[in-house]
Amino acid sequence: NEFSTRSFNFGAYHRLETIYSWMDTLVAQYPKLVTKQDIGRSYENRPMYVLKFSTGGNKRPAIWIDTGIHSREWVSQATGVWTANKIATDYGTDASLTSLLNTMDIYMLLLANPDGYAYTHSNDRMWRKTRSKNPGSVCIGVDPNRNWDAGFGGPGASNNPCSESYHGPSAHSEIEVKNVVNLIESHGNFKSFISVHAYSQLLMYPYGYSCGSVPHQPELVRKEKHTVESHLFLSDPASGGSIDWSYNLGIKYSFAFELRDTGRYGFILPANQIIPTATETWLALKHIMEYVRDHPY
Amino acid sequence: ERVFIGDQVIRVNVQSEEQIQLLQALENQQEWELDFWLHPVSTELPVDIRVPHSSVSSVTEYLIAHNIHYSVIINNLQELLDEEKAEMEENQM
Repeated sequence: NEFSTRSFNFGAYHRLETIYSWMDTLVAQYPKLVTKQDIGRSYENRPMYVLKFSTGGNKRPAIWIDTGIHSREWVSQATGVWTANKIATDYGTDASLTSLLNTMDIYMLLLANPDGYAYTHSNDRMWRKTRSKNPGSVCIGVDPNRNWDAGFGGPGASNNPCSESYHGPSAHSEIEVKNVVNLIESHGNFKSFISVHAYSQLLMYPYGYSCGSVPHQPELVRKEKHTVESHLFLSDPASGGSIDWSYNLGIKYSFAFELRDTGRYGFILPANQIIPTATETWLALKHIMEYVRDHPY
Repeated sequence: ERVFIGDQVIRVNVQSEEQIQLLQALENQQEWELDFWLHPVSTELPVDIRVPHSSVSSVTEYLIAHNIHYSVIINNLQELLDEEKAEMEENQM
């Protein structure tokens, strides 16, 4: 339905099928820069696609960005779409981004919870979790950001399948999580892992809730704080989170964003807020990516 | 399709550790089906809770009984969802 990326309305919320279709148009429009990788299937058998931005090389140092692991946080997925387009269109014109992509790859998972996202469009706009069945319970789904093998089942997670923060029966029990784990581990050269959420306009570093137990905490906080002024750092007591797992894996520059979605509207942020949100987020994302490029390890 | 007619989203500006514990107790209160958009973590951060229509009176009574002040930030969630849906249909056209 979308004839080209130029006719796509980035200031609107879209269904999963429309976003997947748009991804194909982006790949078609920038074939030398963008490819689409199938990383597996969701619980309900939907494909999961990663957009890979690369100018060549084999398993170059890479940056990971995922959006919308909590399905109702619609501005995250919408920001991901805008950002993917921004990367494609700015390559070759933005000197900093161009130099980054000449040495590093960027991987973007725009729909990290495809079943949940589809469900928010059809049955329950406030759905947050996956759609997997929980044996012995009438309640469906696992919080995919409590399901990672990092402090699994600890503070901030629930062992009740009916809870919005249910951690699941075991770490990586959710196929959507496992698909990402498989890709990151098999690649082996990710230098940054960024997970994009929405609500409270914050930037979080790994194990923030344990306040300082992360060896690189001073660098992760100090180096970003001065330039990412619109974002604060928060202690968020949530075990089993993706950035804790990625940090444990050795990916030092692991961050989670909470995009603006608060105040009067909650998760029902009006669509006219998508582009302002994405635009301000891009400045922060770009800053982190430049830091990753300039401080290899 | 699930509807949210009369569901409210309330905000509590937590004043003390005791209030945090009282709100954390609410998190484990399954029968009211509360959806915490912002969890009770510290006195520096607000707590946002989506309260189903059927639980509004119980929750407000609980808060008042424990002298916990709150404000309503969304009075009827379904109204916002209807606006969003209309906006999406317009965009689709």
